[in-house]
Amino acid sequence: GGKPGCPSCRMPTLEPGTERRFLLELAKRQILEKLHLSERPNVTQPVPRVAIANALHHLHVGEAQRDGQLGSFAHWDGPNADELGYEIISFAKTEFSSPSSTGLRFRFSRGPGQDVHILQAQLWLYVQAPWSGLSPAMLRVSLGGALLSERQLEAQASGWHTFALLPALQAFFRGQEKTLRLELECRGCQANATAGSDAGGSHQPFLVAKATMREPGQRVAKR
Amino acid sequence: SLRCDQTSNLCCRKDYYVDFRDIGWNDWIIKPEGYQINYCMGQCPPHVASSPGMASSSHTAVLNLIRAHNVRAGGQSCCVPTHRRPLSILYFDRNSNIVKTDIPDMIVDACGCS
Repeated sequence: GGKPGCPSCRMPTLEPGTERRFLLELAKRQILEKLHLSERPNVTQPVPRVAIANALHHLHVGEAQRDGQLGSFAHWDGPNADELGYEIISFAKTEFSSPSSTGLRFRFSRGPGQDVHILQAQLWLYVQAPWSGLSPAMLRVSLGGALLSERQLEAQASGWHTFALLPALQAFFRGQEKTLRLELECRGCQANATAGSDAGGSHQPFLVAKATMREPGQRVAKR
Repeated sequence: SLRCDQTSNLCCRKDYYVDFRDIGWNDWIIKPEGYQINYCMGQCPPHVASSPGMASSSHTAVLNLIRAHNVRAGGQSCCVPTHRRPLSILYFDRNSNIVKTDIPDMIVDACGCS
């Protein structure tokens, strides 16, 4: 309707109400299409805001960089043109908890045929201290019974510890599984030292990863 | 290119801000609160055809004047985006994971005649 638009583009001049409806629909379609989502996500189990704030704070403050680890949740040199580069923080759900061990569960989804390539992966764990006994404690991270990483905890104070888990996450994303289960075992610690997620959600363990994702049928990017 | 105003109906950039609350998506998109979607509109008469907004050089202007005198060579010309920026976004995915990514070509920065 309205005044005749540009004849060669047949784009009519939009009335204000039409313009608003048209642009809001266009924004929705653009965002879903470019995020490779078929519909908007429904956030059914919101993560406690304090856990999110804690995670983003630690990732931004460069804590991990002080340990010489990766982990800045900041922009990096970016993916190839035909790949979507992204960073993800996945908060653990506690699957089981005994005085010396905790089971963590992470969930990841990807569309059919989507090819996800993990570039960096790191587990963040909060450990309560002091632990029982004089000998330093040993913290072990396993996947399906296979040891992924272990660390002797020197400091007596509670705090965050990070574990690089790149090979494990790359292998996981090569499969079709949606749920990643990790086991934590803390020898020589006090009871429930790694059950961070029970501490009101502010010390929920989380995984942070950087990845590129290519849609099915997209040409292989030359590196 | 020019931002649209009332005085001209030539090809220009029309600014429009989409607030994610207006589409009820502020529950899963954490940051930003919205973005400038913008779009291109306006006429592309022969003498400005294929001029990339104000960036056109004097050579292009002369070329267009020549073209304007034999319109047949001009062909159809459209007002289209000539420069777009990515949108950095932080959102919850369906597993309540937090995802950060840069969506390419989301913000129309400049328009010009094809």
